[in-house]
Amino acid sequence: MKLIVAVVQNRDADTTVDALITGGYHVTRLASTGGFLREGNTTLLMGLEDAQVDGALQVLQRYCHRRRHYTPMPLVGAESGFDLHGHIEVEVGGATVFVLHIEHFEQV
Amino acid sequence: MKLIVAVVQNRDADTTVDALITGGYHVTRLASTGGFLREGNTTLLMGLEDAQVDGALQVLQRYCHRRRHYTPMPLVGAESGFDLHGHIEVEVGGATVFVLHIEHFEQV
Amino acid sequence: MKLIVAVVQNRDADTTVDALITGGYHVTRLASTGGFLREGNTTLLMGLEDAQVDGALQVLQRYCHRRRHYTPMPLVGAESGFDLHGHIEVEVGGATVFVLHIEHFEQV
Ligand SMILES: Nc1ncnc2c1ncn2[C@@H]1O[C@@H]2COP(=O)(O)O[C@H]3[C@@H](O)[C@H](n4cnc5c(N)ncnc54)O[C@@H]3COP(=O)(O)O[C@H]2[C@H]1O
Ligand SMILES: Nc1ncnc2c1ncn2[C@@H]1O[C@@H]2COP(=O)(O)O[C@H]3[C@@H](O)[C@H](n4cnc5c(N)ncnc54)O[C@@H]3COP(=O)(O)O[C@H]2[C@H]1O
Ligand SMILES: Nc1ncnc2c1ncn2[C@@H]1O[C@@H]2COP(=O)(O)O[C@H]3[C@@H](O)[C@H](n4cnc5c(N)ncnc54)O[C@@H]3COP(=O)(O)O[C@H]2[C@H]1O
Repeated sequence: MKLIVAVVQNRDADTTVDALITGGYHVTRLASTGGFLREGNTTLLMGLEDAQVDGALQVLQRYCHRRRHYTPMPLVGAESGFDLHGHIEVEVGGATVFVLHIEHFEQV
Repeated sequence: MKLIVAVVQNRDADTTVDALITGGYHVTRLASTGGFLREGNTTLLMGLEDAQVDGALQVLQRYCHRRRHYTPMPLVGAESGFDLHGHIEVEVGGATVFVLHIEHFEQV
Repeated sequence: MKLIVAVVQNRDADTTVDALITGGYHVTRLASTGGFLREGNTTLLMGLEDAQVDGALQVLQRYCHRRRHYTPMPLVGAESGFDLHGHIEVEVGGATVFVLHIEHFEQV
């Protein structure tokens, strides 16, 4: 079994969770915050069989969208351009996904 | 060392955490939400020695209870029966437990 | 790649996240609660290259401070002393850090 830990934007969270549930996946969601933009986002936890990982990644790809955020000058702008008004444009990904190995799974 | 990630029902969270603490385990709790029922639940994180895992699982077994939830028709009902009034009955487990391997542990 | 899961005190969370971001790390933060003191704290998630782990641990060491908390008699006091007024003194660490192995990383 694998544990998927996926950080998605709040705007995509509801439709993404619905699509995962409809697809038969089991999902737990946690409210989280991005370190750079300090904006709310959503962290999803999904325990699933190894063979289900690719399918879950496809759902994330389909329902999570990259967006450009305009943000008043955060700490560092290494990965973004500057504009005239002291705002910087930051591209925020659809989903950031970590796949971990589960040594043991149990429902008590 | 292992990291236990356990999703428990809110009604069991306080007594379960107290029992874990009394048993000498160290626990961090996070508010979470179930993807299917969209109800609040609790995610526990416990870093512990390999030899402590079975004891922790026993505490979860003892203090987390399976319950039947009546819920207005959610997305899909594959794992549950239907009743006359458009509600479905869903069985929610005591605790859903993932055991992960910790490569390195440190308290700074 | 590795996933760092670090539990830090709320008082250190902002400066620690800022220092991690300035150092080029990517961080997601989650509100959490300590099982023993039942006080709010912060859980940080950081996916990073193996070679970045030591640098991130140094940031945590520098910005997270051990403190003594006075707390009305919690459940058990095994790791702390007692004082006259029914309060116990508990030493709370700077950061509790778990390093996990990431099998697969993807940004969709
Ligand atoms: N230290 C830094 N210096 C310069 N630019 C930086 C930066 N940290 C983040 N960014 C940029 O800002 C966007 C938003 O980051 P934030 O930390 O608010 O929100 C992040 C964070 O909550 C999470 N995330 C991404 N990578 C992560 C990782 N390796 N570990 C933990 N969380 C991560 O996913 C959200 C979206 O990330 P995404 O990469 O799509 O988009 C990031 C990235 O383009
Ligand atoms: N896609 C789906 N199709 C049909 N029925 C579904 C379903 N997803 C969940 N269910 C059913 O609904 C109950 C509540 O799920 P919920 O997602 O709200 O709340 C879940 C979820 O937050 C968490 N959970 C369970 N398995 C998980 C997994 N593999 N990965 C992540 N979280 C999980 O534990 C809570 C209780 O789960 P439990 O299995 O005892 O009970 C589940 C299960 O009986
Ligand atoms: N069962 C127990 N019996 C006696 N004393 C106990 C105890 N559990 C905790 N303590 C003491 O109380 C302090 C606060 O614990 P708390 O659970 O509120 O807050 C904890 C918890 O949220 C987290 N944490 C520490 N170790 C952990 C672990 N192995 N697994 C998960 N979370 C952990 O980090 C916070 C600070 O921990 P730290 O070790 O620095 O400091 C701990 C420790 O000195």
